[in-house]
Amino acid sequence: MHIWAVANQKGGVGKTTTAVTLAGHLARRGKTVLLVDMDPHGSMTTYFGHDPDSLDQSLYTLFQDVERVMDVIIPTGFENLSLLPASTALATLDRQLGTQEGKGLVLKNGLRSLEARYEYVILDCPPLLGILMVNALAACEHLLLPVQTEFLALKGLERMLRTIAMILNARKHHFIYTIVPTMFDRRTRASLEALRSMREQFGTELWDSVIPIDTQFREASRVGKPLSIMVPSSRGSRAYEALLDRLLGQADNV
Amino acid sequence: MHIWAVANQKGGVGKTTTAVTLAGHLARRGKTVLLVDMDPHGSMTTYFGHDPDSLDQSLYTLFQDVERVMDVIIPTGFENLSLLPASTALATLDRQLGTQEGKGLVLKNGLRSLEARYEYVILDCPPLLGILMVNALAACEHLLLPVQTEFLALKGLERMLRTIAMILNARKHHFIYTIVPTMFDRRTRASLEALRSMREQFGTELWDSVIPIDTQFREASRVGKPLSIMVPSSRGSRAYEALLDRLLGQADNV
Ligand SMILES: Nc1ncnc2c1ncn2[C@@H]1O[C@H](COP(=O)(O)OP(=O)(O)OP(=O)(O)O)[C@@H](O)[C@H]1O
Ligand SMILES: Nc1ncnc2c1ncn2[C@@H]1O[C@H](COP(=O)(O)OP(=O)(O)OP(=O)(O)O)[C@@H](O)[C@H]1O
Ligand SMILES: [Mg+2]
Ligand SMILES: [Mg+2]
Repeated sequence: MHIWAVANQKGGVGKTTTAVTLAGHLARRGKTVLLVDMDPHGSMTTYFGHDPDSLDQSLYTLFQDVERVMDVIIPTGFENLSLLPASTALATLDRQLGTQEGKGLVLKNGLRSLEARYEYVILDCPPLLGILMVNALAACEHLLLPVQTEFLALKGLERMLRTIAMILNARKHHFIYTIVPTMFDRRTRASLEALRSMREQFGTELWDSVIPIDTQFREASRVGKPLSIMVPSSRGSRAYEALLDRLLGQADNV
Repeated sequence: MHIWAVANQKGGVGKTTTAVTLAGHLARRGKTVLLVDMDPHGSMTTYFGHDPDSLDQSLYTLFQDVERVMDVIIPTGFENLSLLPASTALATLDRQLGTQEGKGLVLKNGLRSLEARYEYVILDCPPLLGILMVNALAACEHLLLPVQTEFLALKGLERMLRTIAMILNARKHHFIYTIVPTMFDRRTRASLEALRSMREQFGTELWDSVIPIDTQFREASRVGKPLSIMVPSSRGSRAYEALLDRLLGQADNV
């Protein structure tokens, strides 16, 4: 079972879109996939037609009783694709758990019992650094960092990588991350310059291609379908398929 | 002195863009304007060429000593436009201050001494609900809520309004808010449907026009200029000018 996390503490950069579109491609290829919504705003849960304000079972349940992981998983309506939903109650975890020891491994332990059921698990992280993010970093083997190709987003990326390095120093196991340039608009100088400076600053951890701007992503979220299932031949979907091929090539070496 | 706050706990929806573009228009009209960056990520501070990681004086200083407000204000390089910058130290305020009484009025008291210097103050709020947001709500007379015209963003808006109503119940004075539909893309059904459902759900608190998608906003942030100063005739700048005319029409009635 491969566990990938999608994170960036900056909001609105394409985390949910990345998780949902990659999962759609994997599901179409016949892989069994579990999506985990770790964001108290629950936008991935909403994406698939559920209401994070009114769900009584969710990822929050896992923090009360880790054995109940199988009870909280719900269907998405797409073959091979299941969802562990978020609820707004997740927002209270940081205040409740604060510095309690051992609460950083709840997700990792919860997913262990699903080893035989899902080939891929993709975690959609919240846009902030707290107990949920610590859980995601502890559980995953590969971290994907969507970053908009624009000047302001680069500053946040450097800070995010410094913070992750700090959290990771406390862990011992091997960890890879991939920076995914997204919302690339080849018509604007701002996008081209931002991509050029990313390529100067990073090495192989930066994916060598980009996710272009594609208005069909919004359409997909309106109808609640991954774009990779709705319009597999769209620019956005094809770009994520190329990213998936790179990730699968790497996954075998872990 | 009119104090406007721009907020939405969802990230990447155009808060900084709204604050900077409106401020640019006011400055061009000869009004004296102070921009306040309340976001620990400091994207507005970065926008004007300063580094929130290395500034020793910032909004954070005000929470240590409210008298020092004049020492922390810096120029932006544009006539009539000054900046009270953010620093990353702001991120520690919630943990430090927690439930300490009276820390919700620091900004309101700090700005009071600037009454004669600035005609308009625009607050760029962080993408979360904490002590900084409480300060912004306590200080402002008008709250602007940029909301992307897409399905997922609407869900977050309802939740945000519920939370604001809760915070406001504890206050007594008059308060107005305006919902600003932004990143509107007239080519996609998703945008049209989202706008239609906003218009069904809200009354006069929803601005009757939209801010369109305009790639020049990215260009503006790359060069560190408000779009309203860089290209006043652009689609994005003209839309914010129309919003400003509505806000000024209302401001006189407060
Ligand atoms: N490549 C793209 N081209 C055009 N629009 C995109 C692209 N990727 C994402 N979007 C749109 O941008 C918006 C934000 O994307 P998304 O919700 O995936 O971001 P996020 O990082 O998960 O946000 P949050 O921080 O709120 O969780 C959505 O409307 C989505 O449809
Ligand atoms: N109307 C628009 N058309 C096109 N791009 C826009 C528009 N408004 C904002 N943007 C772009 O969207 C991105 C996010 O905008 P902005 O930084 O203002 O959002 P924010 O809500 O302040 O984000 P954060 O939550 O990180 O503070 C920026 O790249 C900005 O240039
Ligand atoms: Mg998301
Ligand atoms: Mg901002």
